[in-house]
Amino acid sequence: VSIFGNVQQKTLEVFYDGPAGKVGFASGGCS
Amino acid sequence: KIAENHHSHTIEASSLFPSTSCKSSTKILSNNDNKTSLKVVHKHGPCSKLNQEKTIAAPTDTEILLQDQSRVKSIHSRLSNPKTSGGNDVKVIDSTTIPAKDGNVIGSASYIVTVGLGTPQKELSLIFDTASDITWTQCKPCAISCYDQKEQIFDPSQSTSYTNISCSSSICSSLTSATGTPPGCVSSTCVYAIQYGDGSFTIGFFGTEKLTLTPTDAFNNIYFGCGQNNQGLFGGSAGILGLGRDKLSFVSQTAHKYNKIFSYCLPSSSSSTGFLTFGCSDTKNAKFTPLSTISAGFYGLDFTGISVGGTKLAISASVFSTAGGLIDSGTVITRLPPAAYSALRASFRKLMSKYPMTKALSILDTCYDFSNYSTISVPKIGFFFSGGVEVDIDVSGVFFASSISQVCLAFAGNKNATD
Repeated sequence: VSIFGNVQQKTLEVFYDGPAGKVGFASGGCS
Repeated sequence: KIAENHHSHTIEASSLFPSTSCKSSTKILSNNDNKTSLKVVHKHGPCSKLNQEKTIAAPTDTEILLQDQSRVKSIHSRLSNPKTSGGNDVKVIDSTTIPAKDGNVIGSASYIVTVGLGTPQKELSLIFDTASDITWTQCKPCAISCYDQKEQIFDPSQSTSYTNISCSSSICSSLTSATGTPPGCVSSTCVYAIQYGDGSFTIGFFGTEKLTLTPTDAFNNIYFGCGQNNQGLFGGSAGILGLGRDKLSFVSQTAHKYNKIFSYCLPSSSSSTGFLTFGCSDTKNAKFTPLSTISAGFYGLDFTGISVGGTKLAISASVFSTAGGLIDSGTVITRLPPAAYSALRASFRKLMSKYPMTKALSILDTCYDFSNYSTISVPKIGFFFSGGVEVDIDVSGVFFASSISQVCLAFAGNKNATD
C-alpha cells in the first residue's frame, strides 16, 4: 500500500471524522 | 522560510534542523464542552520530558529508518493477514513466547502526549498511534520485565479506580480482533498480548482504569493493558495510546463524548509542539477525502496523483489503485508504489539539479549535500486524493535531514507494485 507518513503530515491539521467516513487536511494547522 | 512562490519554497539551510531549545506552538489549546486538546511533542526532541537529562538514548537516523521499514512491513503483513483469524493460545506471564503470525505496528512511532491514569492520577507519556487499537502502559510489579521509562511506572495497587477484567467477559474475547492474539487467562483475570512487527511486545493484565485527558475531561472504566512483560523499542515512553478503529481503541471508547472525531497537528520540527484534539474542531479551511475501505483496521486513503514544482506527474491512476493507501501517524516516511516513486524522484532530481547529490541514507536514495549553501530553493510537492482533494506538503515534510551534508528526500518506494 501507499502510506502517507508523519514527515509529510507535519504542520497539517489532520482531521479524522469516523461517522462521516472522511479524513481532512488543513495547512498551517499548528500555528 | 524566506520566500515562497507558487512552485517552490526558499529556506535557510539551517532551518532543516531543530534548535536545541523548545519553542511551543503559538496555537492556543482551547478546551470546551465539545473538544479537548493535548500537547503533542516529538519523543526525542527538547520539548519532550523524556528527553531531559538524556538518560535514554535517541535512535540514530539509520535506526529510525530501519525501524520505520519494520513498521511498514508489519502494516503490509497485517493487510494480507487480517487479524480476525485467531491462532494458538498465548503463553503468558511465565514466558516471552507469543505468536508472531502477524504484527501490530510500532517501529519508530515518535509523537507523544501526556495523559493522567488512575486515582490519584499519575502522568504518563504515551505514543499516540492511529494504527494501534489497544492503549497500554507498563505496570508494577513488572512481573517479568519492564523497559526503562522516564516516568514512574504505573502501580494499579495504588489506584482506587483500577479493576481487572474477568476471563469470561465478552470484552476479553474481543482482544483477538484488537491485538491479533487470543487472550490468555491467569487466576480468572484476562491477559492481553501484543507483538509488534519489529519484535517488541507487551503482555499483561487487561483492566479498566480512569483516564484523564484534562481536568475537565476524564473517563472512568477505560479498557487498557496493564503490562507485566514489556520489551522493545518504546523509547522511554510509558506505552501507547491506541487511536485505531477497533471497538477497543480509545477513539471508540470515548465515542459517546467525541463521536469518533479527532484531529492532530504534528510540529514542523522536534523543537516545537503540536496538538491532539478529541471532538469537533474548526474545519472551515480543511479539504476532506473519503476514508477508503482498504481495511477495517487502518484509516484508508485513496491517493490519485502527485505534483512536483507545480506540475502534476504523469502517473496512471491504476498505479495507486492497485494496492490502495492509508494514513498513519506512526510511519515516518511516506511509501509510494514503485512507478509513482520513480516519477516523483525523477522530477524532484531534475528541479534540484543545481545542488550536489550525496550518498543514500538507508531507504532514502535522493540525498543532497547543502554544506556550501546558506539558502536553498525546494520544489513544492502536492498530493491528490480521491474527491479531487489536493494537499500541498509543508516544506518541513519534504526532507529527512541527517546532517547538512546529507539531506534526503523523505519518500521511498515500495518494493512491489502490489505492496
